[in-house]
Amino acid sequence: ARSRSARSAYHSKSVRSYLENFGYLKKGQPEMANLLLGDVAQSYEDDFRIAIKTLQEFGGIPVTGEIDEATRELIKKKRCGRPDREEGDIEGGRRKKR
Amino acid sequence: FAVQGEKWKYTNLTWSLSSSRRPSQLDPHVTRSVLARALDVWQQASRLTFTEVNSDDADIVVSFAKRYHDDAYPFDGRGSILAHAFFPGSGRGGDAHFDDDELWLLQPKNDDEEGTSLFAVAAHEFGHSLGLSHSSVKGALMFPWYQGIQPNFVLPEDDRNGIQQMYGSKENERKWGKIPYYRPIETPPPTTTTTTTTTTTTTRRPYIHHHHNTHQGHHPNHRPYTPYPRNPNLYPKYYPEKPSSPERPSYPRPTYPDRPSYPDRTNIPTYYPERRHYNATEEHPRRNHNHYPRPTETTTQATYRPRYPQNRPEYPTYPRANSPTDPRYKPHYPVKTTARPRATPPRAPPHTTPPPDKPDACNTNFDAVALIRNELFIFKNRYHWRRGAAGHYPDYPIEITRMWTELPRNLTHVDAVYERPDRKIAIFVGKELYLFDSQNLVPGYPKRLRDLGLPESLEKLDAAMVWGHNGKTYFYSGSVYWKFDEDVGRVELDYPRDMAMWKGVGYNIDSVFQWKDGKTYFFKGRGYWKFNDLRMRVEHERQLPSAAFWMGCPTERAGRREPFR
Repeated sequence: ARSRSARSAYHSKSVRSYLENFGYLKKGQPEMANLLLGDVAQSYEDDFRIAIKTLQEFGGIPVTGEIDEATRELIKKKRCGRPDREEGDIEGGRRKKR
Repeated sequence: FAVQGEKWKYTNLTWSLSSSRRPSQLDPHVTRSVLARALDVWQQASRLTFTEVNSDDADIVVSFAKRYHDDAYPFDGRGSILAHAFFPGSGRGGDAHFDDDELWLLQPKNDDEEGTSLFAVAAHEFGHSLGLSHSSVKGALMFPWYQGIQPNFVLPEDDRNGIQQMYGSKENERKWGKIPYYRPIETPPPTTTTTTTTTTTTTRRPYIHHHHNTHQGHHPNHRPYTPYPRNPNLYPKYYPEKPSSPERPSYPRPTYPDRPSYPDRTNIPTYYPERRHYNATEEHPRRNHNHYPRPTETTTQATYRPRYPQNRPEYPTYPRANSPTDPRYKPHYPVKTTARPRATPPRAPPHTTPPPDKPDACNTNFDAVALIRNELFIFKNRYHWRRGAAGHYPDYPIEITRMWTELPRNLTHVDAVYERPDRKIAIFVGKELYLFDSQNLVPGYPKRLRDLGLPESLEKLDAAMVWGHNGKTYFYSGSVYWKFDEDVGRVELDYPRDMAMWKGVGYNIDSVFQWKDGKTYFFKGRGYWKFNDLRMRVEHERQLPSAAFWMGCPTERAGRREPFR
């Protein structure tokens, strides 16, 4: 069970890194994320799910908000190194949400 | 489609394959031909034109690189990330980088064949170079995930709409003409010439295409810019003879050349050409000589008088009245004659001249600053100062090698210093890390930076610190930073990242460390910033002078210069 949870944590980390690299999650949050507790941590989880959904929508696969098989396949595919959403888009999205 | 926002200000763009970063596995000649085809995809759909030039100053420079390659977007070996390109702009704006580790295919492949079509990826990347972002439309060229390429590829509608929104379509150009900000480039003159015998007395030749790129109106007296010399008698090579028949011109359309036909950049006439003299039988490339008598074979110096004879070498020049070159010169102001030059220059008093590289504590920047065993160590050149609980140690600065004797004897400076969580002292010098247990070099050191997972091409670190905010180690160099895993002894995978994360400190910092108050301090030049770790930005946009606070120098001396902002 421990091994499974470690693997899942690893996958989660690599997916987070992918989401950050391609503009779905704001970069730099890992520097602080490990210090956050309670509501703030919950907010990060929400952002993560939203980011997954946005990725799924952009990639044209079923939008589940979960790291499912289709999402893993999408992440493995060859692609351009530019972010799908530029930094301004994320900032703008946040402001709109608030 | 998505338009990023930046676009080129002109439609005639230049491109080149980088001279230093060419593909290691591909024939550069064929590669250039594939790249030209990829650009043609966009040229066919818009008013843009692309000219290959043999220069790294082109608008779009294409290069092939592996892993870390001097930007914040390192490649990842074969698979996954294939390439990236920068949006329009100066410097590296518009440039396209391809991962040299990929298996690039120059020809369309069979379905079972491994590899990635260079044409497909290049066409996508050039979309970024022109200002398009990724599109979420599956099948569009700007869809971020690789989709291969069909044999008879045509630009999908989504991308066509995007590029035409930015630069207009060919149809509109035919209807409305060229856009007014068309940039003049050196183009060969028309291959057909009209008759040169004319009875009109006008001085304007009928076969010249006039560029209205200057901001002046179409005035009858205004002679617009012409990008090549205009006198056929003086420049016959630009004015080929009339073609033998209109059906078959003697000068065929240029085909795709083996080498760029663009002339050397130094030969391009600029708006402000170098100052030089043009003699009577030579025409200035752009100055209009119609004001003067036309030089002919019978023209002599006496009949052809230029406007500014004093600037011409064949005319004798005379000093102006009362000029310093005139022997009769008298100054307009009284000359002091009381001060005599000293027979011998004054000698510096003994024992006060520091060695040439010994820094002035109150008027210098720092190579590295670190808190070691709760004492402040400040490094500059081959010296360091030390500040303990009782203040600055006397008799400092001393050579760094007196404290850490196993550093190289010829040490000139250190790049970064920090105390690791296990209390060992890490000193970075160029491409090497020296690790000391107190004053003793740890066996196995020095280590190379690449052994820490840093790129092979990295010449040095700017700074290193353990960030008090999370206890993790960070390395800084130029415009990027890395997070270092002390347990594994390597930098973490998704680094380097851009320094923009550390808002307010900019690039190329000198040093960073955590002081006893738990705050982070960044140093650059002769100033420093206090950093707010929670807000992730500097607490004060304007730097404070380092010498006054950290070296105890008087403020009037340390604060003389305007701090860096």
